[in-house]
Amino acid sequence: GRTAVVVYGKGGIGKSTVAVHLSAAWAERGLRVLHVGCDPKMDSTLRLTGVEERPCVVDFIEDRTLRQREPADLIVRGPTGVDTIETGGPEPGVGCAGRGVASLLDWMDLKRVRTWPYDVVLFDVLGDLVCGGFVAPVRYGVAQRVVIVASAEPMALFAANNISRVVLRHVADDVRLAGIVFNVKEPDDRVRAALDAFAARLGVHVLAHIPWSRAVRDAEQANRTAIEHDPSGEAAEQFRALAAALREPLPPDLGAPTPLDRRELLSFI
Amino acid sequence: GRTAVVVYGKGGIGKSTVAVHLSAAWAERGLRVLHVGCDPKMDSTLRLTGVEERPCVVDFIEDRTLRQREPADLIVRGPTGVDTIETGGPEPGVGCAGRGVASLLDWMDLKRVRTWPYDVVLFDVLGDLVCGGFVAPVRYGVAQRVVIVASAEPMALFAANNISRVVLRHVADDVRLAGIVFNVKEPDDRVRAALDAFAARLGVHVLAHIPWSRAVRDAEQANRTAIEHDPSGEAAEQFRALAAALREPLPPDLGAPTPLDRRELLSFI
Ligand SMILES: Nc1ncnc2c1ncn2[C@@H]1O[C@H](COP(=O)(O)OP(=O)(O)O)[C@@H](O)[C@H]1O
Ligand SMILES: Nc1ncnc2c1ncn2[C@@H]1O[C@H](COP(=O)(O)OP(=O)(O)O)[C@@H](O)[C@H]1O
Ligand code: SF4
Ligand SMILES: [Mg+2]
Ligand SMILES: [Mg+2]
Repeated sequence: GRTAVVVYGKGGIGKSTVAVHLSAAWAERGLRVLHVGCDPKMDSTLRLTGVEERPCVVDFIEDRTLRQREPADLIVRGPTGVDTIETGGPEPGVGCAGRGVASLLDWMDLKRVRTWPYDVVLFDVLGDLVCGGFVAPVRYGVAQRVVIVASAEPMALFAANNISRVVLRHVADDVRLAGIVFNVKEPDDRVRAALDAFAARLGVHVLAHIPWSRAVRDAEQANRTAIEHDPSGEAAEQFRALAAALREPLPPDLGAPTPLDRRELLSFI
Repeated sequence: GRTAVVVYGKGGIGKSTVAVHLSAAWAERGLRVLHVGCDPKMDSTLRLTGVEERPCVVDFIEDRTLRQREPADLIVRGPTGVDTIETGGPEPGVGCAGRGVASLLDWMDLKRVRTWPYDVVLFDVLGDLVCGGFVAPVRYGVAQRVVIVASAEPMALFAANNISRVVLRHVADDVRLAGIVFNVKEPDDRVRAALDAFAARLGVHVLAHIPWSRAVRDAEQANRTAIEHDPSGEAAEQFRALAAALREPLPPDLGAPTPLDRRELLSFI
C-alpha cells in the first residue's frame, strides 16, 4: 500500500537531508515517490532535481492562478525519478509563511493528486513554529507517519516536544508518531544516551542516530544525495535501512507521545 | 526622549539574554522600562521578574477578555523595577503563533499604553519566521530601532537576512536597523572576521561581539541577570555599554540594509 510520511524539525537541523535521502532510497527500489518541500527556504528538493530555479505554490497563490494550475505546472521530476513540489515562502514580513502549505493541500485535493499512483508521499516541513499553516499535513490526515528530526540542541528538543503535542491531538485521525531521527554532528556515547533518555520520556521510538558524514556533505555540493554520490558508503546504507523501516507496518503497540510541560522541558534541556 | 527597541533573532540564539541585560542596565540607570516578550516560549521576562507562572496576552485572547483587561492584568513588575509583558503562545498546532503579538499592539493602542511614561520600550521577538504576526512591531512603527542577535550558525544568518528585508520595506516608516549583536559561544578571530564581513555585506553596523559567559549562565540559574548577579563583571559592563549606545541618537549616515538574495546567501553561509 501507500505510505505517507511527514518529516518535521527545527530549521537547519537536517530535515531536508534526511528527507531527500529517504526519497532517493525509495526511488532506487523502484517506488514512485512524491516529495513535497514545505519550508520557506525552498531548498528541500534541490538534491533530487539539481534545479535551482523552479516553480512553487506561493508563485501561483500570488498571481491567483493556483486553482487552474495542473500538476505539470508544479511538479519537477529529478534524475532519480522522484517527483517534487516546493511550497516556497512569501517575501519575509508579508502574510503568512504557513499558508503555502495549507493551500497546497487544498490544491492536491482539487486536482485529486492524492489518487495518483504514488507509493510514497513525503512532506518535508519546517517545525520551528507549529502554527496553523505548518500543521496542515497533520490536520488533513495525510500524515500517517510523522518523523521528527532532532539533535541535542535545546531548540531542536523544544520543537520535537511541540510536534509531539500536535500529533497527540490528532491521534484520533490515525496520525502516528513513527519516531525520531537524531542527526548529530559528532555523536558520542554520552550524547546518545541523553537523547535516548529524552526520547523515552517523550514516549517516542528512536528510528536512527545518524552522524554527520562527509559523503552527505560532498554530495550536497554537487546537488545530489549520497545514494547516487557514494552508493556503497555507510551513510547511503543507513538511509536505505531507515527508508525500508518506514515502509514496514507500524508496530501495533506504538503508543501516543507523552509531551513534557514547559517547566519540565526547560529543566530537561 | 523615548527609545523603542525591537530585538529579533532565530530561536535559541540569545535574544532574551541580550534583551534582559539591556532592560536591567537601563533600569539600573533609573530609566523606566517596559520589556515585552514576544516568543511563544514565554521565557523572556523570567530573569527580570523571577516569576515562573504569570499572565500572558494569549490567555486573554482565548477567554475573549483582552479588550477589557487593564494594564495591571498584564504587566508584572520585577525586583529590578522593569515592567514586563509576555504575549505567550497558543497551544502548538492551533491557530497562529504570531497573532499574540499583533493583538498586543492593538491592546496597547486601546489602553494608550504607548502614552505611559516609559523611557524605553523593548520588544523581544522570535525571528525564525518573519511572517505577518511576528513583524507587527515593525509594521506598527513602534520599532524605531531594530537590533538583530545572531551568531555564526547558518540559520541565524538566514534569519538576520530575512529581518533585514523586513526593515528595508519599512524604512519609510522611520524604522532603522540599529545594528547586529553577535552572541557567540567561543569566538575566535577567524569567526569574528567572517561575521564582520557578513555584517558589512548586509550593510549593518556591528553593535557588539558578546562571548558566552559563565556569569550570564550562573545568573540565569538564579533567574536573574548578570547585572545584579555579578555587577562588576565583564559581561555586565559589556551589556551596560550596549544599553548606553542604544540610547544615543542614531548616526545620521545610518543607511538601509542591503539583504542578500537566496543564491548569494546560500553560498555565503
Ligand atoms: N547527516 C549529515 N551529514 C552532513 N551534513 C549534514 C547532515 N545533516 C545536515 N547536514 C548539513 O546541515 C545543513 C542543514 O541541513 P538541512 O537538511 O538543510 O536542514 P533543514 O532542512 O532542517 O533546514 C545542510 O546544509 C547539511 O550540509
Ligand atoms: N552570552 C551568553 N552567555 C551565556 N549563555 C548564553 C549567552 N547567550 C545565550 N546563552 C544561553 O543560551 C540559551 C538561549 O538563550 P536565549 O536568550 O533564551 O535565546 P532566545 O531568546 O534567542 O531563544 C540560554 O539559556 C543561555 O543559557
Ligand atoms: S499561522 Fe504561522 S506562519 Fe502564518 S502568520 Fe501565524 S505564525 Fe506566521
Ligand atoms: Mg530543509
Ligand atoms: Mg527568548
